[in-house]
Amino acid sequence: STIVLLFEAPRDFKFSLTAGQKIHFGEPLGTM
Amino acid sequence: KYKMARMRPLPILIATGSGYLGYDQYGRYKDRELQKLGIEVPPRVANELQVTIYKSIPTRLLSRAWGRLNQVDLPTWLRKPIYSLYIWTFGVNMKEAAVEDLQHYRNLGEFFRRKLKPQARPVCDSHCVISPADGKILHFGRVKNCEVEQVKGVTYSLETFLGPYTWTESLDDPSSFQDLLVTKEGNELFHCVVYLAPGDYHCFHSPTDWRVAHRRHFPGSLMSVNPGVARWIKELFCHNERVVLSGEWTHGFFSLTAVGATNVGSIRIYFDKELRTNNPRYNKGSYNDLSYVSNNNREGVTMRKGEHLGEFNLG
Repeated sequence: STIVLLFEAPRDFKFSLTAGQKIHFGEPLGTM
Repeated sequence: KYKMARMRPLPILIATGSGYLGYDQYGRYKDRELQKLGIEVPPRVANELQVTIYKSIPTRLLSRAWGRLNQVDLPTWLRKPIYSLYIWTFGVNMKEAAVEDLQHYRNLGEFFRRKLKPQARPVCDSHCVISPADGKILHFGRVKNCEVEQVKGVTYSLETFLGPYTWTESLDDPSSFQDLLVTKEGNELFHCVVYLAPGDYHCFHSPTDWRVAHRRHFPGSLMSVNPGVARWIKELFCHNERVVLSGEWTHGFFSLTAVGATNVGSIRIYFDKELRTNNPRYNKGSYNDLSYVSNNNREGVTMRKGEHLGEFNLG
């Protein structure tokens, strides 16, 4: 199964992720 | 003619099948050679016929049968071996489970819905958006030209995925569907795809503080969504059964979509008792809407970051 988040945010929003990485619920996705 | 009639179909099938596989493998070999030379090769996506053949597999029926099977209570003596095999196969970490005793789970469906110890997943306070679930980050980034990437290089249409923009009045006349969604000047649209593997914890939580105003349920196929298939079937997430929750967060539009898959055909949203997924009968391409905003509840459903939101179930 998959969860897709789609959201608007200020242009300077940055993901702090790498494609393919494992992630746990509760961990940050990104910062403004 | 007589000779032709005498020929057995099986050898013909084997010959054509292996010929096709050989051709496909040679193409993949060529792609790998090009990639070794540092040449970016676009992913090989399935053609129309392959998608049609794949979609013709009765995945919903298989999924419901799989779900029925996993609702059968196991005898106590069989629980440990069965669940240990599942734990070993999918790398489940039972130390994080709220109940570690395998005898506690009457069937695999219950085991699949296991909860975690509260302290196992601390919710990050210093960031406004968190991962809603355990899993693997398939893809993320800025949405461009109304196309969202399911994996690098393979996209799907934003409007097909979310359906027509009818869940709220739109005041201005936007140039594109994407502009409809972005409500504030200077904002952009971002997306993130989290793939939950069979051994992962399969409940999901609110990724931020937001108000959920609307739910749109798309019945659909239940093709596998593992990364290999996501690289192969374009628009995969638009074919599959999914539940789109949309609303607002501090920066404007926010949506979370749970997409089902073959072994995980059912989606539950804890505050939405009416939602029924993976039903035997549905009209292709249909969807059904439910607004959580009513006269005596103008806000919709308020969700705090990290709050329990829903779960995927087997079958």
